[in-house]
Amino acid sequence: LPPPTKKPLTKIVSHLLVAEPEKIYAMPDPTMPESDIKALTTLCDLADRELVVIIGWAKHIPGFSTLSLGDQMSLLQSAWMEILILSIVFRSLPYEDELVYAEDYIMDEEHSRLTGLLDLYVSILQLVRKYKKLKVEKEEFVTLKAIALANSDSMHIEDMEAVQKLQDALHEALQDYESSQHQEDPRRAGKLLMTLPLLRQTATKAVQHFYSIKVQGKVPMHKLFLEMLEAKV
Amino acid sequence: KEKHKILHQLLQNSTSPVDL
Repeated sequence: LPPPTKKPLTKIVSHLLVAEPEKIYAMPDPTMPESDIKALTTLCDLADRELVVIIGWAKHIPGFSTLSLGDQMSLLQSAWMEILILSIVFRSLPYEDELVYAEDYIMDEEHSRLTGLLDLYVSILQLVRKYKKLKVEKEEFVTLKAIALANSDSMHIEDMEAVQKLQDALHEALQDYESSQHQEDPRRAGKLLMTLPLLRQTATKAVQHFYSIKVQGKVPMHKLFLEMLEAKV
Repeated sequence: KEKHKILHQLLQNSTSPVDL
């Protein structure tokens, strides 16, 4: 028998680890007086810059760039908030009851309340607790992020077969990773995938909240963030 | 597509996705 060839799927996880973007910082404007508007302005600016990074990151997901441009757009328009939130969740894992929007922008319950983000804080923390309990690893987190993108249930997909292929490849990568690294828990891949409905629910809430902030018109928002918000509603 | 100009542009920008 020929020696077993190294599965390209384990390669997907290592590839996703390499494709992981550098940290970006919130850098709140030091000249602006502290207020809820300042906090929301900082977060919207951070999200806008993160979106640029997410779009670049998506291109490195094996198979993503071979989708039609329209399908790439549809997946990103559906999943961007889930990807943003998953990143916040992962950064917040080492912390206790605090959300790490960026390493220089960490919000506790009180700060979230003052900013009108208490509901979101509670939902995101529920996700943080789930992943803490699972002791989710970076390999799993990067794979879940890619799965959230591929599985975003956009209603505008042109080539569902190609998107299904991407989902299958990423799903298989997660399963292969779990069966080699977590033999002690044969249901671990399933447990991880079962966190995705709460992620979807939280992202939906977040989009609605930021959309209503946009409608109120008090918080300046950059064009890409606005464009992505509008694509969701 | 016109409505989603920036996303469209950023996706079209040349980065060479690494092939596996």
